[in-house]
Amino acid sequence: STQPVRAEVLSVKVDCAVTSRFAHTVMTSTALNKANVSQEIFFEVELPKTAFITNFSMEIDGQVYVGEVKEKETAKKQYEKAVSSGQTAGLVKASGRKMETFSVSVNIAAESNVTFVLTHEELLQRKLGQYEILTRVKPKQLVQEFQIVANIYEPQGIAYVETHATFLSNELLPLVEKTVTEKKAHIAFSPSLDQQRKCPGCDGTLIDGDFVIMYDVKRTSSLGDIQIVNGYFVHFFAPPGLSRVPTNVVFVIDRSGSMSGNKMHQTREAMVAILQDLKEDDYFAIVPFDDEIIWWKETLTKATKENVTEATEYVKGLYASGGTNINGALLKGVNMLLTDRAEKRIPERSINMILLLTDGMPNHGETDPKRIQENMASANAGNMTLFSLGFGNDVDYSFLNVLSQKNKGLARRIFEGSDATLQLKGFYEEVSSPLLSEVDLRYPDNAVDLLTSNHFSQLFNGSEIVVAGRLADNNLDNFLVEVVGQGFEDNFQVQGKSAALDWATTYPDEKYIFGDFTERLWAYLTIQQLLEKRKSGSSDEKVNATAKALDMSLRYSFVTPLTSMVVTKPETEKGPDSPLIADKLTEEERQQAERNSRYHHRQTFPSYNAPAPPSYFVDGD
Amino acid sequence: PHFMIELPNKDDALCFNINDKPGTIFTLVKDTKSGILVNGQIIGDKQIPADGKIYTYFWRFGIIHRNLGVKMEVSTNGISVFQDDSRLKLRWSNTTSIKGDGMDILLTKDRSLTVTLKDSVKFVILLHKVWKKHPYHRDYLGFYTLDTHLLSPSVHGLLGQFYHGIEYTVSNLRPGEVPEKPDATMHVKGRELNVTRGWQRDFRSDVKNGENVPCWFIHRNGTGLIDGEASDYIVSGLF
Repeated sequence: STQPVRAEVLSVKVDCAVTSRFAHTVMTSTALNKANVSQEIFFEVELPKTAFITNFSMEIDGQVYVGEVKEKETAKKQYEKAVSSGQTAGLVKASGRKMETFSVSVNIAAESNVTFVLTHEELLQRKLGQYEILTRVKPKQLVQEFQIVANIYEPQGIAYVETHATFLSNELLPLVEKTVTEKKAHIAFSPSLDQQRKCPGCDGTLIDGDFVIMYDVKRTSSLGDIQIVNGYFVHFFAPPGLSRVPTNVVFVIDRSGSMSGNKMHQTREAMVAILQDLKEDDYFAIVPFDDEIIWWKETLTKATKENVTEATEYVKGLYASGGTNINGALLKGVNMLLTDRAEKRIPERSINMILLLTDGMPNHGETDPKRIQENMASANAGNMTLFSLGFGNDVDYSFLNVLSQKNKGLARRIFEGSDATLQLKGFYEEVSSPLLSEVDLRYPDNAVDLLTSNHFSQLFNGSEIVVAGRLADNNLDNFLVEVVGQGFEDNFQVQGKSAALDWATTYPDEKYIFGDFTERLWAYLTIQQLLEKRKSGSSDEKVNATAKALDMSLRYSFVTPLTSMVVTKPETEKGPDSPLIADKLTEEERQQAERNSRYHHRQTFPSYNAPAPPSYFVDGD
Repeated sequence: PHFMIELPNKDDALCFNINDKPGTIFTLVKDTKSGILVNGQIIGDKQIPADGKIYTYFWRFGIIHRNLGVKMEVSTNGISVFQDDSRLKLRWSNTTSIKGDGMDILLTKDRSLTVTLKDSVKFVILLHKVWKKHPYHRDYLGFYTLDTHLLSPSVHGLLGQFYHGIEYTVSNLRPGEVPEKPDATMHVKGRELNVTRGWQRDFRSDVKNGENVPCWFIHRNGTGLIDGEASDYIVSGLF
């Protein structure tokens, strides 16, 4: 949004091009300073937290000021003086659960225009069977030219496209233009000034909220879809028609004192819902813990209706008190799965997983996070997957993230709020339907290099595996691909040849879309994986991963946690302006921002704000 | 001094006052497992004010981290840090930050001292400066624990006993002595207590005016809420 005082927003445009799941979004806004004195004009937009900013520019009086991506440390050193005196302004801030805000302001002369352009890119992730493009728009005033345009190019074929927006009333609904052909979708929303008005004759705008596009692609091949463009390839693997593999899941539930109140209540509710979702061929166990570790039953239990009913009553009775022995509880879970597997109490072809739900750091038994991570990884020895759900703002997310990554899984933050139960259940839905385990995507060694990860512990129903790489031979336009994995009844194995896509034939009416998208997709994916590795790898791996990720972030101009975008504002009469620095926030920084904002929001009772961390103090009046 | 136990996951807070003779030393935090001890000494006003009530405040804290070999004395006059054989004196009139062996200190001039003791606890001591010629009041201190999750479950003391949460319910809300402060019945630790809705101030964001935090006030020096009686927490020395 552009929010000037006595300034007019001439245009706001969001132009998103998705090519094979890789989204390239350009947000452009032009404003006119109508005042007869110079004034500060603000540009504030929100972008998905999974996106990397790649470009930013401001055009003032025909002069273009471009942001430059630099190594974070170099940028900091370069502007150390300004940073230490608090003159620079961080341009990126956390905003809600899915987004972050980019904001900049610049002094504009009287009667002058300014145009801001922000570009970001991301690889859309398939979750629960669809991709989502989220655009948050808050122009705050009527805009002469307002436009959201998305063009989706999916050579695999588009299965469906749906749109919805939180601000779309019945009057605005028909304004969303949607054209879907076999391999291309065009979505446009461009309300006139009058259509933006909250009421006839008033200045308020209706446009305020999320505009969401959801779509999926067609899937016919068991091998998946391989695209070769300009010397890089990408392989999307989510074959149709696979049966779900039964799961053996141990729910390890923190019921320590800090979980009391809402968290425990929401955990009970979520567990009741999750238990109903278990399939009859699943096996499950429940291990609640505080400083003591207890269990519902000594072994895993088949998810029959009777057992689920009994377990439901059990979880309803969980209450919170005591300390937190995460180490002991996890080891108990591992032990149950290993023993039951050894004694053949669970099906041979089934997937083992532990779902840890906790809100905090251990303070009983083994309390050293590093040692807990080591203990778990060594007890597990690759036999099961650990998913961790970190509840609330106070949770040490990075501890849980590394803990899970070392055990083939992942961590997710559960945000405290009225929908926490849904978040918990939603996460379980994502991971509870494995279709394949130990999936390997193989390519000829001599044909490809710089491959992203090509081994995956699981493929979940509704998700997708993506592997990208560079072709060793630029002229190669097909090569042999093989995928192997373990399915429900049989081993899964497919082989096939890939073929380079002729974009001119597939999209004859399109001029150049953005030809290097496969290379940028590969770079994005590689950087993401390197950034993960620098958290959970060995110390050598961490150093190498950091160096590589930094090098690629700079080469492809991505603002990642290792780089910053430095924006130098034009000089004013008062002298040169301080530089502005756009950083990529890490999950920990987002968490910190939320903690701070919640602390400042606490005021009234009863409060419906999300809770802040507990505090204990003594003072005088 | 007023004690405040904020329980954000309940959207609630508990508070109580503890007063005693000036000079009394109370144990605020004691965790024998991690070797942490925080004691505080109260001080009274310069003279008994016209309303005849004696108000007391903390003016001196003694902090020990046995495992790190750290001993600190923080008073309204200054700060002394002892670690092994070294001794460091800091004045409230300076801003400084020190990264020590297992301990970080951030002193903000005439305002606050933030101390992080490795793998155990993080706290802030606020300095309340009072006009020197004030007829009654003197400078005093506030003690705020910021991060306690690494302390052991056996941590105790007037503040420490609450670090791992407390279970209670409040019912039977009824009019109190003043309309904006209703009374209620609190069920805690198997007892029923008469409590009053009120508020106390948190001075972290605004050291001068504080921020009102609504809380259930437990009468008679927190009796029934705290383990034992307030007098059980009295000790003879700061360390």
